[in-house]
Amino acid sequence: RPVNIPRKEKDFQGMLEYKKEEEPKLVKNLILVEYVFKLKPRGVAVNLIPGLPAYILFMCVRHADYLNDDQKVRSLLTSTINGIKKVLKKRGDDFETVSFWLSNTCRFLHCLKQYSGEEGFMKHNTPRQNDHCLTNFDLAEYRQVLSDLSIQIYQQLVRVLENILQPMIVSVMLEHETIQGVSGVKPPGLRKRTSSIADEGTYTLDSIIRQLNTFHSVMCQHGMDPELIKQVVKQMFYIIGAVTLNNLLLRKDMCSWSKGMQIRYNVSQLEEWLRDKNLMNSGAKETLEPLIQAAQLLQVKKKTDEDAEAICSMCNALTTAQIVKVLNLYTPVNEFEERVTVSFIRTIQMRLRDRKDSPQLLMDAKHIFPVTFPFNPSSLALETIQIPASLGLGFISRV
Amino acid sequence: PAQRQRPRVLLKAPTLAELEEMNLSEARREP
Repeated sequence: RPVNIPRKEKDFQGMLEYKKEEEPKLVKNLILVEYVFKLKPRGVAVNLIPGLPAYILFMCVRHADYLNDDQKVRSLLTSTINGIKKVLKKRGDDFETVSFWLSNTCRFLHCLKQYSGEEGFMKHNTPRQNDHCLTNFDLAEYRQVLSDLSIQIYQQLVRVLENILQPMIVSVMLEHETIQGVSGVKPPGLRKRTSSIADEGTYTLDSIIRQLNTFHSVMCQHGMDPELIKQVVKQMFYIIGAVTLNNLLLRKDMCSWSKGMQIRYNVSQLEEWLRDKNLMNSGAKETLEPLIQAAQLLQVKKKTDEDAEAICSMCNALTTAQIVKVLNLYTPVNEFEERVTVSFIRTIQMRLRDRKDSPQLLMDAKHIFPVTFPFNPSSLALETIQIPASLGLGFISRV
Repeated sequence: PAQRQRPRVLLKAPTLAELEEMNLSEARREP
């Protein structure tokens, strides 16, 4: 065993050396592990640098580049990509695992750019970081592969969070009544639906807020790029809005003045969550606009020509089919409310006939917004990075 | 300081689909 002589950090060049035959072990211990246990031994969170696996991999790439060993670089990059794909195949339904590898794949991609030697990516580098740029190889094609892989992982993350949120949405956003007494009277002749996944009361607004908090804190702990977190949150809000609106459009018992009130309250709580997390500029709130307008439509007066005009200018995020459907389903729950007359609905249809909107009634709840990974260089100095013993990488050495 | 040169050798990379295919054929070869 080599004697471990302490060295000053400035002596290190931010590279990691390993033998070619140790590559499978490196990939196994760094990628194909259950990070949940590695990062949190005995339930205690260890303060590891977010993106540490990505930095370690990049420092290994740097050493292979320094050796001018193209086979070693190629082999490591291929094994890395295959390893990440393997983990995601095995644990692809686990939010923490997918978030962890999305964060690390993006960080690895940013490292390949930041240290590529291309001027456009070096603007924020320190002189020392510029010294750490790759010297022999241009890895632009591998950057493209990692970007494609990041898109795949992002889509997988969206499916995972969708599976978790889906059973909660209708219960929380439509069925559960947070505002007590608003709809004390049930519409006559309407039976309570029993086909919902969760019984009424199983999930509350608090459940979904707690779930959003969990998603957000996991992504932050993994050091996911803030711009990427915004895109995930926007996608989550889109799913919540689309699933809620689609159910409202299919359920007569959800189309009442008081449900409009309840939905607006729920939406305000989601907005409050965005404000609290400083995510108001994520575009998430805007994805709720069709739902907000549907809730308003349930609450406004629906009688005169002036009402029809107001509705047409207010509901610009709803299609004509959706507006007409809500008006048709609208059910008064007490003597102060009235059914919407057929002639009022005709007036609305006449006013909207020139609109070139889609005939679609339901929103595409499976739609995924295109994702981007804006370059986010790191100020971390590679030469200061130390590898915790818990990672089991004692066979690689700092150079 | 000397002007840093851009890395010279472009390493050709397989696409994700090609990687998948390579892995599949490798798996098929294994008993």
